[in-house]
Amino acid sequence: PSRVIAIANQKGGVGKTTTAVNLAACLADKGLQVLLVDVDPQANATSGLGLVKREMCSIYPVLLGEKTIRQQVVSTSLPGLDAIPAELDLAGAEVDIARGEQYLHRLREALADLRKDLQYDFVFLDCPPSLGILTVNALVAADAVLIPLQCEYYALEGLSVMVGLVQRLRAGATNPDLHVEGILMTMYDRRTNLAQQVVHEVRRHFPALLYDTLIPRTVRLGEAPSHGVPVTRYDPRGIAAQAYRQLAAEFMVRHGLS
Amino acid sequence: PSRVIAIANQKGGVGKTTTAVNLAACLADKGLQVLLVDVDPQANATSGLGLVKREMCSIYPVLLGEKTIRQQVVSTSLPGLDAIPAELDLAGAEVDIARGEQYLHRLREALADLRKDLQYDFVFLDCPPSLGILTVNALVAADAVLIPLQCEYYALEGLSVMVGLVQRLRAGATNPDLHVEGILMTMYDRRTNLAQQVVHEVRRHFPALLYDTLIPRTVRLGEAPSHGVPVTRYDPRGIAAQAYRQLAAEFMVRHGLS
Ligand SMILES: Nc1ncnc2c1ncn2[C@@H]1O[C@H](COP(=O)(O)OP(=O)(O)OP(=O)(O)O)[C@@H](O)[C@H]1O
Ligand SMILES: Nc1ncnc2c1ncn2[C@@H]1O[C@H](COP(=O)(O)OP(=O)(O)OP(=O)(O)O)[C@@H](O)[C@H]1O
Ligand SMILES: [Mg+2]
Ligand SMILES: [Mg+2]
Repeated sequence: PSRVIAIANQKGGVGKTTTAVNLAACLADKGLQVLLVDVDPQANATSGLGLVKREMCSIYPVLLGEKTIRQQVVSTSLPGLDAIPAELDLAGAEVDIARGEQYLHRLREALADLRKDLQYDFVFLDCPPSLGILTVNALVAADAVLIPLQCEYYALEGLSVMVGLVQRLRAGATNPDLHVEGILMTMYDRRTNLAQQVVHEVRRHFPALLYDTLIPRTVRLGEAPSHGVPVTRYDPRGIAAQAYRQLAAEFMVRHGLS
Repeated sequence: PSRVIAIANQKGGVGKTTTAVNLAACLADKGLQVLLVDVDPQANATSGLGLVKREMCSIYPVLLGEKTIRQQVVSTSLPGLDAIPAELDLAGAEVDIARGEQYLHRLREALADLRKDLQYDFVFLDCPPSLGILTVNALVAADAVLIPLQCEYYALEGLSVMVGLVQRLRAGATNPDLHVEGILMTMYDRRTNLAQQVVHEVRRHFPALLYDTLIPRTVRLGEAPSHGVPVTRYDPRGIAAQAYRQLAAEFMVRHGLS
C-alpha cells in the first residue's frame, strides 16, 4: 500500500516545498511511483514542477467532497512522478471545509481508496507554514511526518511545537499511527557556527530522527523553481542534486526499500 | 496620532520578524516611541526581543475582548521600544475569534484608543506566514503594510497575492486607508544572479514602493535572536545594523519625519 508522508513545519521558509519537489523527483528517478499533493495555497510545489494553477483542479474540491482524488491527478515532466496542483482558492478553503462534519478527516478519507491500490509507493503532502485546517488535514491523513528544518535559531524554537502536535494527534486517537519519520536539516552552511550549533542541538534532542544528509545552502535550489523543474534536472551534477539523491537513498532505507 | 504598520507577507521565512524587531529598534534608537505587537503564534518577535511567552499576556485576550491593549504592554531592554508578546495559544485564537461578531475588526477596535493618544509614534504588527484571521485582523487595523521580500523566485510569485489582498481590503471599504507603504528586499546576496534578477523584477513592477535599502544576507541576523536582542545591540557596527539604520532613515522620510 502506498505510504502517505506529510512534509510539514509551521515555521516559514525552512525548505518544505524544496524538499517535497526534490525528494519526490529523486525517488521517481530511482524507479518508485510517487504522487506529490500541493496542499499549500501558495502553490509553490505546483510551479516548482512546472504545472499551472487552474480553478477546480486542486485538492480543494476533493476536500469539499465535490471530486475524487483520482480526478485531480496530473502527470509531470518526470516519469514516475504525478501531482495534484494547488489553486489560490485553497486559502478560502479552510473556512468552507470547517463547515462540514469531521472536517479534519477530509483528506484522510479522500486518500483512502488510493492507499488501498498499489499505484503509488509514496504520496507526499506539501504543507503551508501554519497549523491550520489544511496542515492538520495533512497530518491526520499521513502515516508519518518529515520535518525540514533550517539551520537557524527561530526554526529550532518551533521544532518542539511541531513534534508536540504530532504526539497529541497520535495520543488523541485522531491518527494513532502518526509519527515523525525524520528531521532534515536544510540550508546548511558549514562555514557558520550558527548552523553547526543548531545541528548539534537537534542531534542532542532527536538523535534517531535526524537524517545524516544535510542539505547545503546553494543558490541552485533557488534557481531551479523559476525553470519549473527539480534541481536534478536543472543542475544534475551539482551539490544540491547529490544531496537530495543521498536523502532519497537514506529515506528508502528508513522505509525498508533499497 | 500613532501610525499602525503591519509587517506582512504570506510567504514564509522572508524576514518579517527580523525586519519588525530591527526596524522597531532602530526607530527607538532615533528617539521615536515604538510599540511592537507580536501577532504570530510562533512568538519569534517575542524571543527576538528577549521576552517570555506567558499565558494571557498576549494580544489573544485582547482580540477576545477580555483585556485592553494597555494591560498587555511590556517594556523591552531598549528605551523607547515597548512590546506585546505572543503566546502559543494564539494558534487556537483564530477559531475562537471567528465565533464573535465583526471578528476581522477586533484588533482595529482594540487599537482605537491607543491611536488617539500620542504615546507611540509607530505601532508595528508582526504577522504570521498566512492570510488567515490573525493576518487579516492586522491588515484591517493597519494604516499601511510593509512587505519584506526574500530575493527568491517563490517569494516573488507570492507578491501579487499580497498586493491584491491589500487592494481588495481597501476597495471593499473594510479598511479604506490601507495601502502598501513599501517593499523591502531581504537576504540580498549581490554575488548571485537570482537576487539581482528578483530585485530587477520588483523594481520594474513596483518602482515607487521598493525601498532603496537592500538588507544583505548575513549570519549576524540569524545569531542575534538567540541572544534576545536586535542586531543593533548584538553587532552594532556590522553590515546588518547599518542596513536597518539606513532603512529606518528611509522609513522616516517616507512618513514625513527626519
Ligand atoms: N538548501 C537551499 N539552499 C538555498 N536556497 C534554498 C534551499 N532550500 C530552499 N531554498 C530556497 O529558500 C526559499 C524557501 O524554501 P521553500 O520555499 O522550499 O520553503 P518552505 O518551507 O516551503 O516555505 P513556506 O513556509 O513559505 O512554504 C525558497 O526560495 C527556496 O528556493
Ligand atoms: N538578511 C538576513 N540574512 C541572514 N539571515 C536572515 C536575514 N533575515 C532573516 N534571517 C534569518 O532567516 C530566518 C527567517 O527570517 P524571519 O524568521 O525573520 O522570517 P519571517 O518572515 O518572520 O518567517 P515566518 O514566515 O516564519 O514568520 C530567520 O532564522 C532569520 O534569523
Ligand atoms: Mg512551501
Ligand atoms: Mg516571523
